[in-house]
Amino acid sequence: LSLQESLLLKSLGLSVKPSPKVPIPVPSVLWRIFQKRKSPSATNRDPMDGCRVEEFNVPGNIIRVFADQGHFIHSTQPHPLLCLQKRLYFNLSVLDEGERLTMAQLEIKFSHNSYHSPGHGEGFELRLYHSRQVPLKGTPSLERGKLLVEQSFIPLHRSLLFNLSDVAKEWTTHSRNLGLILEIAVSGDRTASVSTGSRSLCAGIDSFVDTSLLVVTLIPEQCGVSRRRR
Amino acid sequence: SAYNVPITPSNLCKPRRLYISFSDVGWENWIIAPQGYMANYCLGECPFPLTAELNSTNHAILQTMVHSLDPEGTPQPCCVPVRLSPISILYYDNSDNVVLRHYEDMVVDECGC
Repeated sequence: LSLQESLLLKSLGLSVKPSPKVPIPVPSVLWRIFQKRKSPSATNRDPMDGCRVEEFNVPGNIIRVFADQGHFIHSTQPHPLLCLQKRLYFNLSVLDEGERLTMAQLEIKFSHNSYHSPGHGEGFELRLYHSRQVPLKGTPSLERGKLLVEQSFIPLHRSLLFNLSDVAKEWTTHSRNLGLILEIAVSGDRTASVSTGSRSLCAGIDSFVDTSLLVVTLIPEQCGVSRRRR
Repeated sequence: SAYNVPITPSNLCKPRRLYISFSDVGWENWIIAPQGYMANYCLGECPFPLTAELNSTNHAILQTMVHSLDPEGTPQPCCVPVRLSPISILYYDNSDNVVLRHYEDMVVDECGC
């Protein structure tokens, strides 16, 4: 079986048989797409769009969700107004040569899912920078690169989504992937009321869980028209 | 495992059931879903005269005629898949990432000569 198995694995695009060490839960977005494709209506779909991810309206025949391998830059809150500073690192080196990246979406997940109308003073600012150095654990200094995203938000929803397709395309073509730096700070209009009260201004961010990067890639020769008849 | 379907009287070219179970080959620890799928395969004769439902090419019609005149010289046409459909597989890759990958031509829907 080993020869047949390795040939079949190869045809599935795998060099060796995966043996997951710490299988992470299946992201619900992948599960939803998988179930939708399995449904009878999907089987009557035009075979030509088999290599299109309708949910994101991009070409692609492979969707991966990368877990974040970065770490917090400070073990405690670095500053009364700066709630969180974290390196984000997604190991895209598993992508094969022939894969063309067509979309990358960053998801920042929180554990709360409250929809109550936020009390006064619940605003935060989120900033995302390129990192300018290799994300090694314990690297003291912080070399922020270009600011990619700056957005204020109220911690209401389970997750925030950001389209990082251009950044990820750069990582897979010419620039080195040094990861990103995520900062979440108290929003400007609250800094005036910095109080030494018991409740930290950052309390609303305690529900931060983690981040992941959803990446869609396309291997043109494995898709529809451009594929040579065997 | 090909289901031991009763041998149909017609051994004409048509799809036959073949269920691929990933746990049969010990892949269930990294393939999340599906646990298996109906791949099927093509089997059967392409005899002269080729009837319309055998999904045959003009060349196959010609070849069956030549085969009927000269069975030793020219073989019957082959029974092959003429319509296939894709499946998507959800699995863990070697870096424990979750991958949803689309594979074309994994299910035989129709056979022909």
